[in-house]
Amino acid sequence: PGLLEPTSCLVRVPKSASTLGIAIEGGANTRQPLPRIVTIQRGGSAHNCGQLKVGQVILEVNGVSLRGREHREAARLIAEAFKTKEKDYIDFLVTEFNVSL
Amino acid sequence: SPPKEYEDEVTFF
Repeated sequence: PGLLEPTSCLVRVPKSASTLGIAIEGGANTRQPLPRIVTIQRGGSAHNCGQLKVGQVILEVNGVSLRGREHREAARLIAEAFKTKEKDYIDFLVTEFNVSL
Repeated sequence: SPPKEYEDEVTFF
């Protein structure tokens, strides 16, 4: 009891700007096993949405887990999720805590 | 396996 349970939350980011406007670092086989948001750029979709925060760790993108994926693979998934015309939003499952595998 | 050299990779979107 009293241990903080790592809570995750689903953030829906509408594609309201021409860019997503975040930067991530980390991925499998690095000190940061899951991609962490290190920058949120003013005027980007993420900034407009207002629910993503620097420091949050991304667990899933549109329901696809990033667990075990190296940085470039995770980055490709996020880029494709923003590029696709199928959805006008991206769903990010994020957590505040550094989730170890 | 030990962290590889590209561990500080950052990607902007």
